[in-house]
Amino acid sequence: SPYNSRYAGDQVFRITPSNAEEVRSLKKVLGRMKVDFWQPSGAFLIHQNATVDVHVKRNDTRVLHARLKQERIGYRVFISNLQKEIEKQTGYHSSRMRR
Amino acid sequence: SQSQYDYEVYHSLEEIQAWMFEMNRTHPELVSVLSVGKSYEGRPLYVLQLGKRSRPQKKAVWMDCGVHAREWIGPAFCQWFVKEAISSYKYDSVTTRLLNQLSFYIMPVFNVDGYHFSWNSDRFWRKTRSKHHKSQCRGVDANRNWKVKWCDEGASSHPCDDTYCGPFAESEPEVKAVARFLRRHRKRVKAYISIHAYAQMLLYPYSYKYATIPNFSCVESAAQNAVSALYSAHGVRYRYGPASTTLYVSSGSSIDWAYRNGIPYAFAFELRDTGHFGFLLPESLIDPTCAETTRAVKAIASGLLRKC
Repeated sequence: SPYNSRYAGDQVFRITPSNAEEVRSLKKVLGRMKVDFWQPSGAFLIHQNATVDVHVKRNDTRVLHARLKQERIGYRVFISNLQKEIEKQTGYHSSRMRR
Repeated sequence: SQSQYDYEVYHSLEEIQAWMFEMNRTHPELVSVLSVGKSYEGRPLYVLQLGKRSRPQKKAVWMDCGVHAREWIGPAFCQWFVKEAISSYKYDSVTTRLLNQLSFYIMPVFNVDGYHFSWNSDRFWRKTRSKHHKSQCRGVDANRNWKVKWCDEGASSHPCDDTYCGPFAESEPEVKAVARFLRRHRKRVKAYISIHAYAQMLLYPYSYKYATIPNFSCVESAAQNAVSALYSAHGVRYRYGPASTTLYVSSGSSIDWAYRNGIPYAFAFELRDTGHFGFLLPESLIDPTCAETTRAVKAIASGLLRKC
């Protein structure tokens, strides 16, 4: 399977901080974790009412769920299993066959 | 061969480079392949010159895709645009006029090393693959490395960050090669277009400050026409405006450099998909995304043939 399934169980969180306090809290929470920023391109670019999408490794998803709940920051899981989405993107099996 | 090439799937770097030469072989009167330099890892940096070879001093449009490796819809769009232009030349009056009166320099994959790495190792790699200093981290953000307000607000000086500006401006061979090409052709290039994903926006200078560009009204109306043309295809709305206020402030960006280098129309497209897929736009959506964006790029190019 593509990338040797390294993204199995990884998730992408979508978070939209609605005020300055939530922006501060979110920067603090994400600053302590190793996440891959999809948008914006880094924690220092997070601003109020702007969508934040972060890719979180499977071992860290539980921690982030807990931290966001603790900070009462609204969020949703944008992509629940990254590996599946990668395979869907290129129709992995069918497109390889086609090629 | 060309007729079997599938424009509705994502292709590896090798396939795209082979495709470029195939387009030149099958349409020599409209397509030539230029090499503008070599990447950090030594790969050639190919650019297609598209358009009727008539007058040497024709106005030109530059379009690059794949500055950020993980934004795969970019290279897919550059290929689609070339295919569309060639297949509708002589059949569609707008395309015929554009290819007769303009030259298009199209770089399907700007960040060849990063794109290759995103196919074979890390699907979400963004930067180039250069190695600087003693840092164990690789790569520079190719959209923070241009010689305009370099490494100021909105860029990072830490080699491990995704927005790392590099050890110095134009440190990346890919950036230096394209900057050199555009400097050399500055009198002819009237529009610079860079294709990114996935915020669904059309951005123009400035990125590095909140000021208004001198030719704002012309650029603003070109952007408005472009997003209207895009919307007319499938009803998808794109926001548009200065990058600093529409997205966020960033320094060392290619559109600011192009604009400051004398190119009056500089745009960055942020293609789909902000709704469900992010960087993982499925192949089933390549067609509508590329079709709508082709209308927008044609609208920008047509605007160059009118007085503003």
